[in-house]
Amino acid sequence: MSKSAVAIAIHGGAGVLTPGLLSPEKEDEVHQALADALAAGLVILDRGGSSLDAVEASVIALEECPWFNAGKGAVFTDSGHHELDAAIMSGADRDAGAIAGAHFIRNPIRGARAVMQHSEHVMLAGAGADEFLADQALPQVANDWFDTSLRRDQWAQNREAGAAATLEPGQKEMTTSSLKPGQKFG
Amino acid sequence: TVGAVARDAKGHVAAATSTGGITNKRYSRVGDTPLIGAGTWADDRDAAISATGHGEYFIRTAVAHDIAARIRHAGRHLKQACDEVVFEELKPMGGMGGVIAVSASGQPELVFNTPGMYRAWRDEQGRVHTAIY
Repeated sequence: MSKSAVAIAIHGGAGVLTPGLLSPEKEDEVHQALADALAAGLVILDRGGSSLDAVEASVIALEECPWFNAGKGAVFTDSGHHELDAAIMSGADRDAGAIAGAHFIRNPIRGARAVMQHSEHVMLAGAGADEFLADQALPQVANDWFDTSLRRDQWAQNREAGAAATLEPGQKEMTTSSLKPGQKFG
Repeated sequence: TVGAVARDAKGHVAAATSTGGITNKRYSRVGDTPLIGAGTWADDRDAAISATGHGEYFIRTAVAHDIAARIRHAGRHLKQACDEVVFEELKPMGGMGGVIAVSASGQPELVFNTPGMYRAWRDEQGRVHTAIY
């Protein structure tokens, strides 16, 4: 492939997605959201921009879309909040940035890039990540900004299931593999 | 979980991954997404990779770096490296999920061992594709 060839791929999550789980209309919405997110990165590459800017732009578009489990539309923790993780890495120099368990950064991938470009660390986590990101002049939101009714319903179903099914001693915590097909959505 | 991998006109690759984790998670559990080498990796010498799936297994397998290492140290092509890790390393241990990757030469690969993965890419002929199953 020639030196000037640009390429991009995106994902919105993998799991027990089976035909029929989504209505045709909802499938169309997902296809359109994927096409829009791909275009957000492609437009940067096609005008000669960097792969780092392209992947950040595509992931921001996916974070803003409530269909996907990242940013707006993120799943709920057991306590009914959102903890957001993200990472970004540049192949040119293997520079990298990551956040784990952040609560208020609207676009977690922007937070990961801020760690990469404005700190000497690779990963920041929890309250410390929140503190660092609050000083980075990036859009911040209340934690419930990430709520969606779809995820809240999933959260409630799991809590009921969890409450009903007492955990036998040694039984592993509820994990995605114990969720019914389709529940680990996106 | 969402992610993107890209190669630009200067030949540089990059990877980005973002997630809300797993539903009803406790104890501030962290999966593979923010762990460089597990859910996210980029190196111009081999490839950029972003992963999605049952994070604990992706961490134990160091999925993203394992794919890159097979290219650099074992001379694998990207598709072969992705297939080996997703189907021969992850699947036998119960690690369900997938990866997107782009090689240093700009070849995109999307490989998963689950019934579906939300995904989109532009092929070498410049056509855009979106898919779910």
